[in-house]
Amino acid sequence: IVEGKYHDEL
Amino acid sequence: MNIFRLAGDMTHLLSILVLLLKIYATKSCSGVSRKTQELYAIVFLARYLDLFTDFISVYNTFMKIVFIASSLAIVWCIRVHPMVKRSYDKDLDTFRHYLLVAASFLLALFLHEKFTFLEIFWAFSIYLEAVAILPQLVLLQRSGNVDNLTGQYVFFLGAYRGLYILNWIYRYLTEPRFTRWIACVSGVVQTALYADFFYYYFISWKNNSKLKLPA
Repeated sequence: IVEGKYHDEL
Repeated sequence: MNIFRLAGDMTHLLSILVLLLKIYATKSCSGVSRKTQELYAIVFLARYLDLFTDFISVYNTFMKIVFIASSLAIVWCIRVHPMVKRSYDKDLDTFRHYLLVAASFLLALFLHEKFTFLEIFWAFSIYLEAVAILPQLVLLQRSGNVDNLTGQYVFFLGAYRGLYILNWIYRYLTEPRFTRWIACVSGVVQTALYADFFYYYFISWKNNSKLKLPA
């Protein structure tokens, strides 16, 4: 998972 | 990804599966607010506009598709499926949910991360999700006794965002520049709205009695 991308949450 | 967020996503998925089971098994949507289901469909459509443009992971894309497809399927069932549609009680599901849509969108125009189309719709979806459960909670209070599956559906739906709060605390403590004020504050408000439901749900579980919300 590309963490830190802004909306990485559902 | 941390255990709190994974648990939150799985709890959210579980709530949807419980609702699908209830509708499929009983061929009825009694006690289920169509308006809340419609609000959730709007939440997912507004939040996942970047579904095809922003790839984060297979898991992320898969779950977004599941959430969009399931919420639309549930709305379709309640609106169109002849057996289920008949059991929808529109006289009880009277919350003026379009006001929630208007207020959330208005708030998103003022409070957002960036003034861009995607960010305004993302903030709109966050605010709308915080209040989307209101028609359902009002319906539960009106409809007196709540069947087990509907009660479990609301319980898991409320619990998932509570687990997300633990996820935000964990990420705040472990990631240097982690700040998600919009999602955090909105998530706390959303979970707080379930407070009285959680209380009566716990009482009914402890006394092994039927879940009943005071009118």
